[in-house]
Amino acid sequence: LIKLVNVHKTYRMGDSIVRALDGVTMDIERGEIIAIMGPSGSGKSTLMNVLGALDRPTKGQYYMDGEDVSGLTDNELARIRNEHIGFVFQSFNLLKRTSAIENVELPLVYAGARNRRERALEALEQVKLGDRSTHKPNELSGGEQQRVAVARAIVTDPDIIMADEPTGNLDSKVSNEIMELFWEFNQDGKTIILVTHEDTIAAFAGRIVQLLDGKIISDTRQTPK
Amino acid sequence: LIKLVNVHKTYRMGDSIVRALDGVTMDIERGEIIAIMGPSGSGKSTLMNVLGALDRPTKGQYYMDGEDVSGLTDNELARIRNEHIGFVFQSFNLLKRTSAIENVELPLVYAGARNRRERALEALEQVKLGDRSTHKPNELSGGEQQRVAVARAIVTDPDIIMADEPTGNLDSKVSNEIMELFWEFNQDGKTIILVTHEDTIAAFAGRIVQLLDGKIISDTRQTPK
Ligand SMILES: Nc1ncnc2c1ncn2[C@@H]1O[C@H](COP(=O)(O)OP(=O)(O)OP(=O)(O)O)[C@@H](O)[C@H]1O
Ligand SMILES: Nc1ncnc2c1ncn2[C@@H]1O[C@H](COP(=O)(O)OP(=O)(O)OP(=O)(O)O)[C@@H](O)[C@H]1O
Ligand SMILES: [Mg+2]
Ligand SMILES: [Mg+2]
Repeated sequence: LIKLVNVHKTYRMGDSIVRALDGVTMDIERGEIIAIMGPSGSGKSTLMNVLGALDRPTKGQYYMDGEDVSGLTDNELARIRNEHIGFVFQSFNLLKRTSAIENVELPLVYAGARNRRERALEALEQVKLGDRSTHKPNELSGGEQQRVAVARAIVTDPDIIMADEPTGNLDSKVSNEIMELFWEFNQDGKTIILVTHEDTIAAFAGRIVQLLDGKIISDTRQTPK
Repeated sequence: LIKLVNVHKTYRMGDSIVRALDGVTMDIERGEIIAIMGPSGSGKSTLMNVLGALDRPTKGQYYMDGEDVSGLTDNELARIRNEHIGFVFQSFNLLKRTSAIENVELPLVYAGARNRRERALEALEQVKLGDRSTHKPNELSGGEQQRVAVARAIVTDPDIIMADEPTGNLDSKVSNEIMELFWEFNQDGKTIILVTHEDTIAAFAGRIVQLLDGKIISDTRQTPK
């Protein structure tokens, strides 16, 4: 489904270089649940942004369904994302002046889908926020904003869900509810790629990829849950 | 040191009412380490904002050192905060167009302190970010931004540190380093008030306050660590 070959992401800051990704090669099959782990600053979000086609590598190739995406325009990449990927950002990335339900409707607007309001409310109810749909992000708690971001990622029923630290601000009960939701999606054949620093969340995955200083230091399969 | 009496914080949204705090009474002694816990949306951040004099209650009294702060102007509250409290926000609240070191220097600028650059760099080194001092927030990982927020809270050497989910984006090694830092501050007689949903972090506290739907449902002392 997704193939990375020797991907590098390098930032030049004045006279120093930051190697956020320093040669990453990995294959992801359809229907996997993968947990990406590693210390703070090790390159997890940078890797997720490359996997989600939100950021282009400095070097190396990225194949989606066998096609090299480096040749695609930004518009074509946005269309692939909107049709196939649901992305949960570590910093939520909600529109500040817009209500929760309008934030969740946004991917449906881009896709030209119908029944947007109903589908958005259903996604909010799946993350237990049906009674906060009119609140703007600054009228929501941190964990509630995070759940709106999860609802926005699942509302288009995407093939692949990429979630960067989806439970960082949530208590264990709500965290479990979000993971159960992802688990159900996976039972329907969807691919789930998660970044987490919590072992209890990684336990849901069938595969754990450990990053350190922009490199994969281990990639192991395990029996989930 | 701090006393809350029957504090309420109520938001009116159209024709519905959100009772973020629904009658909270608590005393905090100098030198305590307190962990405030509870489900997502239970009122933890709202309580922290009232304790940090960042937000006024809708009803009820707030006493700092025996003085009722409701009679103070916003400027006087800002001065008390700058002189006595270091606050770590759940959403970091860093200035986006400013480097890490300039963000950490900011409280020292307000206080008219000397040796600002040196003290700011030292605070960044205490959270292991000495080599990222020139990065702006969008050039830092989530956990690195969180650590800049911690450095900014400790740089003025405040009597009281209030930290809202200070380790939500951090792996366990860096989380422990931040908690060890708070522990050292407490050994120096400083008061630490934390919001967390992680039991491993709450274990450092001598007292745990549990919130549910804006009310304190338990307030228990324990042996820390
Ligand atoms: N400005 C506001 N207007 C309306 N409702 C608000 C506002 N701010 C917060 N709320 C509501 O008040 C409740 C408490 O919010 P608060 O941020 O204190 O929760 P919390 O315990 O910190 O949650 P989390 O663990 O998710 O950060 C939430 O349900 C939230 O929706
Ligand atoms: N735009 C940028 N310019 C310079 N350096 C950057 C930039 N973005 C990220 N970095 C650096 O790249 C490294 C990897 O960042 P990344 O966000 O991928 O880490 P992470 O593993 O997600 O960390 P965390 O767990 O704290 O979220 C960090 O050390 C960060 O300082
Ligand atoms: Mg990250
Ligand atoms: Mg909160």
